[in-house]
Amino acid sequence: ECLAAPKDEL
Amino acid sequence: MNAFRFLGDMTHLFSVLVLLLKIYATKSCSGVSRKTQELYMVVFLARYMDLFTDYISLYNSVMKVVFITSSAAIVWCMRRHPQVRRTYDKEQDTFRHVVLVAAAFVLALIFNERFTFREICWAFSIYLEAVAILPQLVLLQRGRNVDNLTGQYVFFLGAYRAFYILNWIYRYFTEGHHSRWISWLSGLVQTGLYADFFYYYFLR
Repeated sequence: ECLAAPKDEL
Repeated sequence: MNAFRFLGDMTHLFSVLVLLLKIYATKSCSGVSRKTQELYMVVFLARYMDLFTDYISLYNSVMKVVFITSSAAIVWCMRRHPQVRRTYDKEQDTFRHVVLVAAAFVLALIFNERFTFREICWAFSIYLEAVAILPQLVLLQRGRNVDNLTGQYVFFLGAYRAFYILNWIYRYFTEGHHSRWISWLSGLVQTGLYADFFYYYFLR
């Protein structure tokens, strides 16, 4: 499943 | 947080500190592309606008503030500081960086994870960051004398994204298969652009 990448990176 | 990502963030932070040191210590920005610095400021503003809405961690928020303020400070110095602005070689820094902004924006409208304001701004910032170094690389190739600090600045900037690629590989194997194709492709392009610089940097 193509989950959206978490935006926890800088 | 994994070691690759932390190393990447520290290398990125270090590159900004090296540039700030160069400008502050020598009161000169010769050899530095103001256009690249303006692009980086746009990258950080577009990517970190969730600074006030989503709290991820103290580290994440502090680093976002540091990157936004340091890039703004460098652009301010190169535009307004009476001594520094005189050393900016305007006629050398000729890359039409508006083209890069427009291209990244169009790409973000077409290729994004969700057609929302936040996601389009995020994709725009990722695409723009991949090419933001171009004016600086062109300036380096034009100028014979690459002073050490500017060379180190570009080197650390290239190394940081290489660490991030290792971070994505690590996360791919440990956290499941998120779709990171935007980051992957842009990160590879970004690191690839530095390849020839690294080649000459180590040969010199």
